Amino acid sequence: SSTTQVVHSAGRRFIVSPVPESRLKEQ
Amino acid sequence: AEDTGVRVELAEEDDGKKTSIALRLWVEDQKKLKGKYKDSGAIEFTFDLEREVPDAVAQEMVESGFFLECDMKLVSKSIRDRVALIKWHRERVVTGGE
Repeated sequence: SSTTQVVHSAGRRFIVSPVPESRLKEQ
Repeated sequence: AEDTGVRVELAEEDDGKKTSIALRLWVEDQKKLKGKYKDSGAIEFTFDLEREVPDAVAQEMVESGFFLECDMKLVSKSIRDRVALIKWHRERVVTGGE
């Protein structure tokens, strides 16, 4: 999948995944 | 809450008990951001409602390259609003109801 993980030096994990189209505001 | 262009929602169901809760943040309206934003998607993270402050998480997001320093306050405010809502909801459930 296109999910990635970023770990900050303080230890927190950020899991990044695509935002579904339906959750984005019309531009 | 004010529309910051940055959405923060619960990434899991709130059982009202755990202090650490998963949140998901994404940019809904890039025009609200001051800095150039690299569209990386929705960022999921856990937040400790008792021990952590939104500013610290926003700072870590900046340091991790998700946002620029100039948008830190906006990101922090978005998290703070959501956290306040979660806490308000929990208090209402505890003091109201049964």
